[in-house]
Amino acid sequence: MPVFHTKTIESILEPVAVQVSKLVILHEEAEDGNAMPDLCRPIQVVKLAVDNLVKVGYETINFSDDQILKQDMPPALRRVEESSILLLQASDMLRADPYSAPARKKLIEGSRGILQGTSALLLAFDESEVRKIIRVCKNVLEYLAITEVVDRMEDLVTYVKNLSPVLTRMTKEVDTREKELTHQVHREMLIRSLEQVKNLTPVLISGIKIYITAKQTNQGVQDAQTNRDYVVRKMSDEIHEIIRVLQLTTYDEEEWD
Amino acid sequence: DAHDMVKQARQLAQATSMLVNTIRGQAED
Repeated sequence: MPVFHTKTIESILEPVAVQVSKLVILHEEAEDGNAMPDLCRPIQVVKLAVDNLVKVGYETINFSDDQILKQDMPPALRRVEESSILLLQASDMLRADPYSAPARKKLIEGSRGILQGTSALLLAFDESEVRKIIRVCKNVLEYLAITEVVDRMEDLVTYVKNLSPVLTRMTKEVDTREKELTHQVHREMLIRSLEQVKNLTPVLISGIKIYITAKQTNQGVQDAQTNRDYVVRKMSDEIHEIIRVLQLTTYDEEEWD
Repeated sequence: DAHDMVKQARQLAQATSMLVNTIRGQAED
């Protein structure tokens, strides 16, 4: 079971998570009693990277109109910043005493805090990206909801003209997202639902056409309407399923178990 | 922008990884 639910987050956090957990184990086994070298330089490199991330993080918050992102990101950025201060303090303490136990504790807390803060930051950002895809999905749902007003061929032309780009965008974004997920079951669920939507699209158009013709000739209107509404419902259900799966993480799956 | 944030997060993770590696290297001596 993958720990990180996207390949990007996994590629960023997994190597450092492995290092930090090994460090914690060493500390817990009290095998880290040797004199510490001068960590001033590597800690300065971390501090510089923190400053850059915090700067870009606040810029992202300021440019975003996603209220949840604006709420979720600052605590993560503060966690990263506070952790880097712990590292700087540890560096100072170790320069005075390379065996300092409280300094070691700060090193571990600082490293772990950077990992957790960066993880929270990437998750908040990823959730915001998912919300963008969901907005596109909901846009398609809105078009599907107005299918019943299409009762003339010229309306159908406009309807298809409007629906097609939104549907193409949804397909493209869900497809890209699916490839980004580490959880195979979630990927398969998205592929299946997306395939259903793709297959049902021509069926929907043809269903609307049949309904328009039936209305004009006043023959089989009820059947044509039932058939059209069935396809609309089926497509909407699949898009709702896509929205649900997009919001799943590995953690949710474990909760189910 | 978004790509910048992911890039900076990656750089921080790499810097932290190197730091922890240095600490651990010393601890394991």
